[in-house]
Amino acid sequence: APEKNSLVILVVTPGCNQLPSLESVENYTLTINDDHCFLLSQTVWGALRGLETFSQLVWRSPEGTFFINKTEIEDFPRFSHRGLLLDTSRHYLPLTSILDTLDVMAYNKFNVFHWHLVDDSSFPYDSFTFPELTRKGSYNPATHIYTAQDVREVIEYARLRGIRVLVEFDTPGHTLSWGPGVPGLLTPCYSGSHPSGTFGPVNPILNSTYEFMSTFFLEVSSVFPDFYLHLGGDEVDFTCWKSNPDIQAFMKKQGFGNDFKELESFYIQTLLNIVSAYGKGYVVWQEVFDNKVKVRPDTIIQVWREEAPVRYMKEMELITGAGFRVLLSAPWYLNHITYGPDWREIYMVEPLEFKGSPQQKALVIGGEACMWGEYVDSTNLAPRLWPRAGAVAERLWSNKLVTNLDFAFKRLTQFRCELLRRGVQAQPLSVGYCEQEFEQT
Amino acid sequence: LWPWPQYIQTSESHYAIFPHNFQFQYHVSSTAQPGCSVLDEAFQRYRDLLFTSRPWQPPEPTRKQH
Repeated sequence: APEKNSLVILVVTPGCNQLPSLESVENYTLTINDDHCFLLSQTVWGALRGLETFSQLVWRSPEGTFFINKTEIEDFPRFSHRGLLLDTSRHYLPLTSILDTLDVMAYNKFNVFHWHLVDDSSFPYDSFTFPELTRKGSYNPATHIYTAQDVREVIEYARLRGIRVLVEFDTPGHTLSWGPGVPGLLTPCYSGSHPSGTFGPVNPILNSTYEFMSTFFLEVSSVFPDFYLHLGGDEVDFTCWKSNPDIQAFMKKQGFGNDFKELESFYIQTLLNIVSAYGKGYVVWQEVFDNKVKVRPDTIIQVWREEAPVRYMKEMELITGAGFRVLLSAPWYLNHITYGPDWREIYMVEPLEFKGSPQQKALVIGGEACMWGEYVDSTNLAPRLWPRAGAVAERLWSNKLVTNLDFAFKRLTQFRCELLRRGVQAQPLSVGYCEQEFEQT
Repeated sequence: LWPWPQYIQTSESHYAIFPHNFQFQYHVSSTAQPGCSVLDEAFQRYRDLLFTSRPWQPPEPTRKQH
């Protein structure tokens, strides 16, 4: 066979030292024929996607010679936000686990790392403005933290693979681990007329709360360069707010009556205004929309609840009907595991299958596979993620008509073997084996 | 290929690639040229991925010796 001794890359627009964004163009064409071995892309991000495809086209004969077939590819992503959420708060993930995951995300053409950094009960983000947050968080403040250097390393490692880092600091709920580090931040709960000694969501009626949030999110806005921050806003339990006499008085003064969703809206709006003032956009969980919080029109709403308050497809219809952009996660909670090939249900989700106008469908900017950490840490992250998350990756990248499960099964089985060859502990899809299993290195 | 491209046409005819002979090259008209960190590093990464196998190894005691 004639030899190919180079792949020639032509990038049209400059941008080597920039960061990828939601608007980044990832198109590329790959031409391998008698006259060319050529990769053409608009941006360096498209070139990265083309290099990954090229690396998968090369095959090896039994004698060990490398070959590539005559091929013409024109490619681009169906959705611009193709994310993977990792939760580093229920279990700490060592930096190497995060960096390894970014590598495999690039092999799957994911382009957003949604870093669910802190949540009950830990605070592993080493804030230089409020170091007590980590010191008083529930993890070992010497070993189970992400220093500023670690954060910088994750952001650059992701950038070099065309992956954005969307960081999440969830409030007002899920902040028990914030409390010890910032006295007075959380609402003291009462039983009867006396404090019970327990604490609930962030206290929304104190100026000191918003002064803290302003300072903290000023730091976060400077440390994390992506335009968007994820501000959570999910699962706020009102019990503690209801028990606190000062909050009851505030509710009366504000005329909120007994509707604590109004109080949550008051808090969220104030926080979103703080973050907007720093020139940032934001992503929030669907409760912020469900609770009718007034948010900026360019807010991105993330749908995570499968059945309640409504089925997720109905939720997509309601959110896009209200004119907001939306991200789908509900059917892609990979931390839910079952016996057997559950990648098939993951794969067969069609994000645009809700009732709505073409304008509404255009508001679906993509989705995220989520790996929550209650039962996941660095010992089982890779096999639980791969290749199942690959099913989401293809749904978000490939054409809507690519839905044949047999065709997908053949390719995903082969891709899983390629992941093994690349050193990824990817679990099997079904019975069988990979050629290079247990190969001597 | 995973994920599947939007448009692909391929054929049986194929070309050989010899690792020591093969290189990634910037086109003269490319706005990205040597020194472009994103692609310089990607070229190195994909050269390693293509031509060196580092298959995931099960923990020592259970590995079968061929």
